Amino acid sequence: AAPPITTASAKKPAPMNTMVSHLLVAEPEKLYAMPDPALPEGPAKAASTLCDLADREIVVIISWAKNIPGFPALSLADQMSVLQSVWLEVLLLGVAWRSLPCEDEIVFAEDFALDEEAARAAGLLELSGAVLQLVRKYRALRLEREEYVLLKALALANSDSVHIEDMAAVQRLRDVLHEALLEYEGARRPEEPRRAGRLLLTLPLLRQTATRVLHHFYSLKLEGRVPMHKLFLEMLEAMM
Amino acid sequence: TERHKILHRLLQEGSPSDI
Repeated sequence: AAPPITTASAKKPAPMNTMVSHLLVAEPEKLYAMPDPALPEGPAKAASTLCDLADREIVVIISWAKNIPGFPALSLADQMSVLQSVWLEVLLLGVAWRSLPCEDEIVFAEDFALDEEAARAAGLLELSGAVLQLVRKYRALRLEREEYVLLKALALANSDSVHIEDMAAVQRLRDVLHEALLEYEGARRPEEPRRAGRLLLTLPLLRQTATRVLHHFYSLKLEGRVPMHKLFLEMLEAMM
Repeated sequence: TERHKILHRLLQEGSPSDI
């Protein structure tokens, strides 16, 4: 006989569905770079377009993080420490995801994509090479949207900031998301028992890429020739 | 917090989401 449906069990849908669907709804709207048509094409324009885009994207990432289950429960200080340490990883995962359908092209925004030639002309060849390595990795894995949103939330929760006060709370956030990924893959791809592990093992390359990109932008900041908004500067400095 | 005042303000302000 079927067990009686209790209120508790009736209220408890599969956790994986809850988390994945929540993260899918929390996905931000598309961003546009809107390069200044008055500026001549070249490295200065590309850098200033990217810095302006990054500043707006950080605002979006902060709003997005507030929608990650468990994140708002962290202390304000810990929310700041987490975001200051991982914002660029979250941003780059978004860039990698947008670039997946395009062969050898980095889609920084809907209206701002660079192929190798354009990246060279814009003085971004080294930076784009690093991002392309990440894109190729996710393309080889045939990353799905559900996996992307889970991985992005995990990148947030995977902060190793030494400034975090309540590490246990961050670990709980990480565990809940890890569990959601395991459950998702268990249900979606039972024939690929190592897929969740493979996805998680892309996080070191994501961090490495973020470090390279950070140094690129920090050099630009030190040169002082590219205008940077205050929030972008604040977040760059927090990582150095 | 003083050094990171924009992040601090953005985290504090508004509702957690508009979804």
